[in-house]
Amino acid sequence: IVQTAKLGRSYRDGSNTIEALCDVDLTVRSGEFVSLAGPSGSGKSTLLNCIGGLDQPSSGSVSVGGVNLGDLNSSDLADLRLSRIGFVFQAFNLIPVLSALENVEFIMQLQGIHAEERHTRAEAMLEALGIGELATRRPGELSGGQQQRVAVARAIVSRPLLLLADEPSANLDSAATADLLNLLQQINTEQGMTIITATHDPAVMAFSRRRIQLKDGKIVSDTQAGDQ
Amino acid sequence: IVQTAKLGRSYRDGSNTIEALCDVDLTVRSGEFVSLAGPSGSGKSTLLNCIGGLDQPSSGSVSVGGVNLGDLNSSDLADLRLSRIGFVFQAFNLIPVLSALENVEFIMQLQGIHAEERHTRAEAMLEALGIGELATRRPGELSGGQQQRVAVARAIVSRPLLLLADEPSANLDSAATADLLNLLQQINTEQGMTIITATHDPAVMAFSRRRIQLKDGKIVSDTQAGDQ
Ligand SMILES: Nc1ncnc2c1ncn2[C@@H]1O[C@H](COP(=O)(O)OP(=O)(O)OP(=O)(O)O)[C@@H](O)[C@H]1O
Ligand SMILES: Nc1ncnc2c1ncn2[C@@H]1O[C@H](COP(=O)(O)OP(=O)(O)OP(=O)(O)O)[C@@H](O)[C@H]1O
Ligand SMILES: [Mg+2]
Ligand SMILES: [Mg+2]
Repeated sequence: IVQTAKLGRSYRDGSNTIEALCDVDLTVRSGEFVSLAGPSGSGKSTLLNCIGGLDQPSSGSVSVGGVNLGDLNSSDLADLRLSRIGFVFQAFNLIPVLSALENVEFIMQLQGIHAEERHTRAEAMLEALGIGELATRRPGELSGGQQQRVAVARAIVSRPLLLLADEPSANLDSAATADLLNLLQQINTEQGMTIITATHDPAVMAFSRRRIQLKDGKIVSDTQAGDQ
Repeated sequence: IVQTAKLGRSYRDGSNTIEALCDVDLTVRSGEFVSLAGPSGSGKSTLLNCIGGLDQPSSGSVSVGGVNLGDLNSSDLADLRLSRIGFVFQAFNLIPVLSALENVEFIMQLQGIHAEERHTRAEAMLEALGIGELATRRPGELSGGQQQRVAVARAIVSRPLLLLADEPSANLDSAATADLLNLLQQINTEQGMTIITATHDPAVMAFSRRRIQLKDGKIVSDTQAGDQ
């Protein structure tokens, strides 16, 4: 469960102040599957980064699982991210010197999971995303959409309570997108993983059950599937 | 005009050979606007990289403007790219320490164009892509879709004969995509710039007048708009 209160994030650009987020009040309940939609530059990535503790708000607060992120020191924040949050970055952020499999195992290693279990789970996750045969390749030896799927695998294999996925289908064709969404739906249903995804992709929006529209750093609408 | 003959590109992956491209015969005439479509991993980026001289084929040949790229030494190849080809990379590849404006001016500087003209043209191009006010920001201070548009601006501002655009709309919402396509259409019509774009985006495919479908490194169909 995620809760933000009057969340703001601004930047100084010379003498200007850019309000990337302004006065965002958001509550996401456990098990929800939510899309953040909105034009380029509207604040989707910034909001995900604040929710995931990767960025500090300029004003207001964020709580994840009842814990106010602003109360945590950086080491406790890192622990919380490690144990509870999976993040798919808009630019993937894979480790270039590790193989696809090692990239996916990496977080489980930090979580103290044994080598054999890590290996089994990582392989299964790559398989589920249609890239099982690419386990030994390094990111530079993969296509854009293959790298994207390694980034997704890495984020979900650690079974986080909360998945934050920034444009997870941007480099995927419709077939790979459908497979990805089916997998996310399955984990959402079976494990109760809460999913918040920033996206431009109508296919992703259609799968989520709630759509939050951003414009110029503000929430302008918040609709449930089935509503108008 | 682009011509490939029996173009092949393979990689060694341990004891396996991966055929990223196989036996590709392609002719694109001056002024055409072509989409390369196909699933993730089907060879779109590899084909663009071979056409643009960024990657060397394993077999077969590529000619651009009548010049066989395989005949050129690396310095002449670099000159040809600089003077004739614009490239939008799937991962943008912006220079992190330069501003958006400087990134766009960069190629014109290598082409020996004077500072004042560079500045004017770069500003106008950012403006045309809806990011004029972001001129002084560095890539790390921009959203994904804003970085994408800087990458497009950089590729087209040097008025290349041939634009190779790898997934130019992947991180753009529909409004920004429509603006981008209108701009590309305009340059295609007014300047006769040939455009070859790799894409998953139906909006981009709809704008191009010819669609080449790739699957497992091979061309499986080649249709003109207006055909079935
Ligand atoms: N260095 C490499 N070593 C081995 N295989 C490679 C290497 N680089 C690319 N490949 C493989 O070549 C194939 C074609 O890759 P390419 O990047 O051209 O695909 P693509 O059509 O652009 O895919 P996407 O839509 O995901 O961007 C892929 O299967 C990819 O894994
Ligand atoms: N370091 C920074 N300095 C100044 N402005 C910034 C900085 N980082 C981000 N911004 C601005 O904050 C705004 C929101 O950015 P954000 O990345 O959240 O947008 P987005 O909705 O994810 O866009 P996209 O769909 O293009 O990925 C943008 O206008 C961006 O230019
Ligand atoms: Mg973003
Ligand atoms: Mg590609």
